[in-house]
Amino acid sequence: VLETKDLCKSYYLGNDAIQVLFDVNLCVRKGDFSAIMGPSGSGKSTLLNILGCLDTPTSGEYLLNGLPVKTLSQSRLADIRNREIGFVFQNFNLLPKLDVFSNVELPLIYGNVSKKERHALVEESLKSLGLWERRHHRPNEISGGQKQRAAIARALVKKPCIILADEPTGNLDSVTTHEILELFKELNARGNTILVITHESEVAGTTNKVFHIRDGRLYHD
Amino acid sequence: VLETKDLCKSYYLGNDAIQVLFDVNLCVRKGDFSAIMGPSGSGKSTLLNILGCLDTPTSGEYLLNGLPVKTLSQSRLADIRNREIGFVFQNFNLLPKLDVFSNVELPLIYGNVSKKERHALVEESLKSLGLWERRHHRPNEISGGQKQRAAIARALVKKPCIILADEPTGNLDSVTTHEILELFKELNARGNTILVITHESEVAGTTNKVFHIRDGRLYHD
Ligand SMILES: Nc1ncnc2c1ncn2[C@@H]1O[C@H](COP(=O)(O)OP(=O)(O)OP(=O)(O)O)[C@@H](O)[C@H]1O
Ligand SMILES: Nc1ncnc2c1ncn2[C@@H]1O[C@H](COP(=O)(O)OP(=O)(O)OP(=O)(O)O)[C@@H](O)[C@H]1O
Ligand SMILES: [Mg+2]
Ligand SMILES: [Mg+2]
Repeated sequence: VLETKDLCKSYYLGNDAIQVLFDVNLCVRKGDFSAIMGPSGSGKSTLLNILGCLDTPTSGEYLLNGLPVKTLSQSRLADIRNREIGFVFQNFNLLPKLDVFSNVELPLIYGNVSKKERHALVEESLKSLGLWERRHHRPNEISGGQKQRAAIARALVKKPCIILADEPTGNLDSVTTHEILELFKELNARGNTILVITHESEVAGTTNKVFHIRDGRLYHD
Repeated sequence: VLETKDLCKSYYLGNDAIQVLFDVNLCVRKGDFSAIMGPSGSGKSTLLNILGCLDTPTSGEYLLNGLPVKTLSQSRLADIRNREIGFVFQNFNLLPKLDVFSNVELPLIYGNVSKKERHALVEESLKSLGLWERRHHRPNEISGGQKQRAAIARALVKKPCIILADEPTGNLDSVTTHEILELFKELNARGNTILVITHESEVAGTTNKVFHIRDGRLYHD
């Protein structure tokens, strides 16, 4: 369902080009529960951003559900990002002026969901992540791990079929990490496709397949 | 060197008071290398911010090097924060408009350090954290783990005798985590006092003493 062919990515800073991904060939099938591990700075977030249609490759192909993403219009891409993919950011990306409830509700505002239904979905999402008591707090009024859980709640609120999570447990204690993994396993059991970047072997051990990235190159276990 | 007596902290949101620390009695001696562990939301960062003179308790005492911190003037506190304590923030707190080099140099600009000496100290700090090649990048042009390492580099650049680190390895792979721990052990061997908040047992295992916080209460192992 997610397939890349010889994917390359370079960043351009002033006159310099920094190549960070080299000929990445990744294949994630529908219903897979996979992990990507690798050293800090090796290119994991860069790859996940391309898979989430948040960035474009410099060369190579990315096919999502068989469609070459570079042929899709901006509005079609936005549609895919909003409806089919739930993305958990490494740095959370919560909006500072909105409280936790509104942050998690945001993806639903763009769809055609009634207020009553939005509120039911947000409540379900927040309660599954232990954040209901903090729903009226703003991001700077909650702990680091609570921010991380709010980012997960927001990614899951639309029940997307593809979940891309960038280091979703880095700020969590082992009990809470275990709860998040149980939630992911349950979502996977219901047919959702999950790809997690992690550096924790306990998290990778829960998945069915582990890819490794070193210096921008992907290796299968 | 860091001592709290019946420390309590409450946050006030609108008309509500949320108490997050209850009668915390912590004692850290000069040269200790200690860890604080506990569930997400239990009060760890709140406690560390008070120890780093970035926040004040609601009641109770905090003595730093024997001095009751609440009797100190704003300028004396700023002086202590700048000269004696190196603080690694859970969310990094890098300035987005400055490149990595300038972010790490910032604590030295407020002292009376010559440009030549500042640059030597920044170079040493960046090289010890594997960031020299990224010194001209800005925070949004580096990876999550590189931001975390930049936050550590900035905290250490003035060679402070007290290092307070809030989950300094949450975004790092195991090899890089190990390198950070080796660096901390070396600093501790030279007499620096280090207190680390962590949820990784590998990190806590490197320290000599582990405290636990649950629901705002501190327990000794
Ligand atoms: N400014 C604030 N206003 C109100 N409540 C707050 C504020 N900051 C933190 N809190 C609450 O205080 C509690 C303790 O927060 P703290 O950041 O100390 O937790 P923590 O132990 O560091 O958690 P984590 O492991 O997730 O980083 C949390 O329940 C949080 O929601
Ligand atoms: N906007 C940018 N401009 C230039 N270089 C960048 C940019 N963003 C990232 N990089 C560089 O690209 C490389 C890969 O970054 P990426 O964020 O994908 O790493 P990562 O594997 O996710 O690391 P981590 O585990 O630390 O999060 C890094 O060396 C980083 O410095
Ligand atoms: Mg990353
Ligand atoms: Mg914290």
